[in-house]
Amino acid sequence: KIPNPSLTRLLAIYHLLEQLERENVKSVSSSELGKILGFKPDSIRKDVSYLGEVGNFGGGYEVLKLKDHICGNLGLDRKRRTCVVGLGRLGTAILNYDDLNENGFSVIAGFDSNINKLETITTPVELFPAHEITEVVKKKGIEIGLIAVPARAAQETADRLIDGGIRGIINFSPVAIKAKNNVMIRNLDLLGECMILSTLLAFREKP
Amino acid sequence: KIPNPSLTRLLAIYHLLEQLERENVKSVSSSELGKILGFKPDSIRKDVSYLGEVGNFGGGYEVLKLKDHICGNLGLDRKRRTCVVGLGRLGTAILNYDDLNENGFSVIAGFDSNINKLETITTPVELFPAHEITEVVKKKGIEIGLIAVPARAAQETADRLIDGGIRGIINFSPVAIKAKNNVMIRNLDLLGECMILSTLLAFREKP
Ligand SMILES: NC(=O)c1ccc[n+]([C@@H]2O[C@H](COP(=O)([O-])OP(=O)(O)OC[C@H]3O[C@@H](n4cnc5c(N)ncnc54)[C@H](O)[C@@H]3O)[C@@H](O)[C@H]2O)c1
Ligand SMILES: NC(=O)c1ccc[n+]([C@@H]2O[C@H](COP(=O)([O-])OP(=O)(O)OC[C@H]3O[C@@H](n4cnc5c(N)ncnc54)[C@H](O)[C@@H]3O)[C@@H](O)[C@H]2O)c1
Repeated sequence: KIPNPSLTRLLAIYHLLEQLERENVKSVSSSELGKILGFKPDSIRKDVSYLGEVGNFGGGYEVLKLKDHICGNLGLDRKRRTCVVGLGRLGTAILNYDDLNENGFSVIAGFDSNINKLETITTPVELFPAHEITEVVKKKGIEIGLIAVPARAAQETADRLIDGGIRGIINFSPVAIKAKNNVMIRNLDLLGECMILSTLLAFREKP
Repeated sequence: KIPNPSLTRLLAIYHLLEQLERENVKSVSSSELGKILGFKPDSIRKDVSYLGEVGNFGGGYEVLKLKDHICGNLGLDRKRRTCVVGLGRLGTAILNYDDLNENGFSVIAGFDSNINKLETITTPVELFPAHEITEVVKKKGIEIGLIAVPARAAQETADRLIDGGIRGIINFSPVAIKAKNNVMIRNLDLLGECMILSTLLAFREKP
């Protein structure tokens, strides 16, 4: 089992290796990776070791080899089926976010409680009314749900997704959602992040 | 100095106290707070103690008193001036996000490198071309910048904001930004969160 901080570092290393591959760099050392990413070389070597032997060539890693090693071991080449619930300002931005599809997260359904939205939004994604969430998630084997509904509808939306068999949720609403059935929830709370920033700034200003 | 995990918990406690105040609840104990939020009562008592004495009435906190105590000590009633850079799908959603203004984060400027966008977007917020970021941030005393530009423009955008005297940045692009001048950066990376979820799911599926 890989601890979360190592996982986040491995993903950052993977992103960087993709960039180095595009720039035709053949090999890179853990201290060079550390310098670019701001991690200690020791923790990089330890993170990579969680994935088993990768072969270190005289002080450096082969870029392509390490990249494929991380990709295979973390299942980054897996395709995931996702859906967006709530097709307002934020939800429509996510519905058409090309980076998701390009990185193996295909958005295959959108849901909204307002029937008019379903008819007026132009998108290649199939749209459904909110009361069909559980049925559609089950039928299409959707694994990850992105929640972009108002705070008061967030828990109900999560419950509907979970009843349909969703396995992971990304919650954009500013309230905490209670999980059931071992479903993993990641919160992306813009308001919460602004408040943390504001508080940290207030501490710096204190006389 | 309050550790970040305590800070995040105190903000969650504050949000909950706002809700209890609306429901006319007069007092609440640390174990009740713990049960609702999923924190240990000890850590709640410790978090609150960072803010100095608040007076605990026979096993409970007065809701209003604790709320104002957290608000005053964390500077949550401070108004912050913010701006949005990049007025595409995500940026326009943020520009019109009412929750920001309602919680003391007034969005007072928007920027884009595409001049056409500045003329076609309907919003009460004043819009400027991207090359004026440094000048406008300085003139209007903007404290927090929200970056919603493509990955290749993220670092340049951060540098322009920092040159203008920005104090905190929230970065929505999927690349890590290098900070200067002691500026604080918080990343909200949807793609990164999806990849972490996908990796955690892959581990569960491993034979
Ligand atoms: N706009 C932003 O930039 C932004 C940024 C960060 C977080 N958020 C959060 O994202 C959420 C959506 O914000 P928004 O600005 O897009 O709001 P919005 O009002 O523009 O959109 C909300 C959408 O959800 C739909 N909806 C309401 N109840 C529903 C239900 N039970 N099931 C399915 N759909 C339902 C509405 O019909 C509407 O289309 C909010 O929780 C908000 O706090 C928004
Ligand atoms: N769309 C989403 O739902 C979503 C979700 C999460 C993260 N993101 C991230 O947010 C960023 C924006 O995504 P989007 O979907 O809104 O893209 P978009 O292409 O719709 O919008 C990008 C905007 O940035 C402007 N721009 C480009 N270079 C600029 C510069 N140097 N200075 C100022 N403005 C500049 C463009 O003119 C455009 O209006 C990307 O980094 C993306 O990865 C998007």
